[in-house]
Amino acid sequence: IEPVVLVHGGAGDIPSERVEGKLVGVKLAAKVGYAKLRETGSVLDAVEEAVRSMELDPYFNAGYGSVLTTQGNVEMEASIMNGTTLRAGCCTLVKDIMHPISLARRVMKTPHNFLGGEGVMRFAAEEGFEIMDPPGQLVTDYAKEALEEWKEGQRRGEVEFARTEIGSSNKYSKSEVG
Amino acid sequence: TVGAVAIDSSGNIAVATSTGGITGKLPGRIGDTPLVGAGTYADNLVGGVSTTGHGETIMKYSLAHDILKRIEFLGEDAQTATENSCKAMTDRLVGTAGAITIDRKGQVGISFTSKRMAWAYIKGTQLKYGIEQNQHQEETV
Repeated sequence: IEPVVLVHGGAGDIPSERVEGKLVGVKLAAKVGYAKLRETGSVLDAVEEAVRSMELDPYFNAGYGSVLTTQGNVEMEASIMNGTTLRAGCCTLVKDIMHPISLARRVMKTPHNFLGGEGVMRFAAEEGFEIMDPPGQLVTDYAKEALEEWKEGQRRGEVEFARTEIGSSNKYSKSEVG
Repeated sequence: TVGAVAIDSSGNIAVATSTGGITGKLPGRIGDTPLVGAGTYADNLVGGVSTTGHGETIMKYSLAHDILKRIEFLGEDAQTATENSCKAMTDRLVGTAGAITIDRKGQVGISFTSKRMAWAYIKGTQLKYGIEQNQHQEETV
């Protein structure tokens, strides 16, 4: 089998002005992941490194650049799975941590699959992850603009997830669907 | 959302997915990304999948698991299974999404019912990438 590292950078109505940045980012992530695979021989290392690369890049909805809740906060989630052992590590409601994917990988070392909320933040602190202080450092101007655009649509009475528009963000060009 | 799937020369597969969610989500909302079988799945006996798109739709369809079960039980290749599953999900539930897949033979599947999905992969010296439907560009690395 020839080794492969395959990545995606999100699906949706990506605005044209974001296309080039997304392509640069996914190409870099594939290269970074592939280099890691060659370096360590570990597919887990490869996928973690590829995702970390995109979590640092504000062109992607993960880590720095994550979209915002109605309250203007970043709440992130991640998962990682080893196809050899079927072990998985998952985390949700993660705040102020740059690399949720690395936190998910650390969850694999516990007896559990999935940690969330207050518990996962306590776990992160115990595991030595940097919890950024002051909070809110992962919020980008673009994410703020996207939320304002979304709120304006709500104020105008538009129903974002009308049946014909589920998964589409074309009324809110800056927003992402996940 | 971002994701990665990798396979080594021995057929070991791993998958990772990470996201900020959806703009304007309620605090406390959980999507597909952290759910095994929805946003992520890996099994060396079949393949690995990472998904992206409308989370509420993906989780109801268990998209990652559905793609792998098509490979396992219907004998579809990675590309066919990824296409068929994404299309069937959108036909049934309206919401759009995309997925990337590597099967146990190292074959790649990339498909999305959304307007765009950024993707890239390296196999040997070839870097392939795209973002529009049916766009496949290539570079040597």
